[in-house]
Amino acid sequence: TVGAVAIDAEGNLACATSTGGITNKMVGRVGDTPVIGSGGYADNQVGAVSTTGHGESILKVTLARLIIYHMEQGASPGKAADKALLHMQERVAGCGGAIVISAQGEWTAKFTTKQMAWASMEGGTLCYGLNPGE
Amino acid sequence: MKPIIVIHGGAWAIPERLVEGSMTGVKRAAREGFALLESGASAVDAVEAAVRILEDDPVFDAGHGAVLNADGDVELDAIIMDGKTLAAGAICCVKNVSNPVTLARSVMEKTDHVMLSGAGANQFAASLGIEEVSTEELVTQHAREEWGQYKYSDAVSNLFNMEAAHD
Repeated sequence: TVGAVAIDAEGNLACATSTGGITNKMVGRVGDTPVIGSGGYADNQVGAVSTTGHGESILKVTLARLIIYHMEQGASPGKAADKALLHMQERVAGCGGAIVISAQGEWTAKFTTKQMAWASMEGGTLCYGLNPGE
Repeated sequence: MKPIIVIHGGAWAIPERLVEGSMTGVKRAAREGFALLESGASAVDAVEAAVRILEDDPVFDAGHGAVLNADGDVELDAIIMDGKTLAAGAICCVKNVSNPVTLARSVMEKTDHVMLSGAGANQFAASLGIEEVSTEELVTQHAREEWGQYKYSDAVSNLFNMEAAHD
């Protein structure tokens, strides 16, 4: 699965997520990716999210919208993503990750799997990581 | 507002053979998506362009690089959402399309709907003149070999560090 979130010069937010599924998946099975609020969500008033990970778990907690919900309650993107991913792990034993940008331009990349390749560009600065804490 | 773009290439246990390619791919998508934003493009344009780069890169499980389902076929899913209007477009179980994210954007901008699935989504792609690509073109040799070897539940637990499989 791949995804992107962005904020443009006008302050507009967007998200996109795309996947080829899981090897040997049941024919017709659909995971979280194309489901609004699970594979992604964007609202100029709050933030934009793209998710990745175990699709059925992400669907059960509507991960993208849950992260947005925590941000609506005042959490930073990092804290909102951590809280939502922990909830998913505790409630449905699912692992995954998310990239998030807030309407104020704060961003984060968080995951509970072993790894997640991520990169960001802000000004002239490229940030990137693969393992937890990077 | 200062433009920003953030990219992911999937959260899982990334095999060593894919680590370098994954990092190269996400960095390239971030740079090119950001260049668009700096030139005045919209956030929607930037996320679509960035995801297309990753869909065209066989290192990633999306578009070219997709894995095979139980029938040995490809089924692709994608979503795009515009935070300004809350407009969204999605497609699922689409076959033989290079860039599912662009088809999802067409659902958002050219229909009254949010999601199209399977044969209907492919029919919509054909009506837009989107060129079909063969399954062979979308799938890597490694994905074929993996399909032959993997037991389903093992695949899920190995990839996502967990015991549960699908429901």
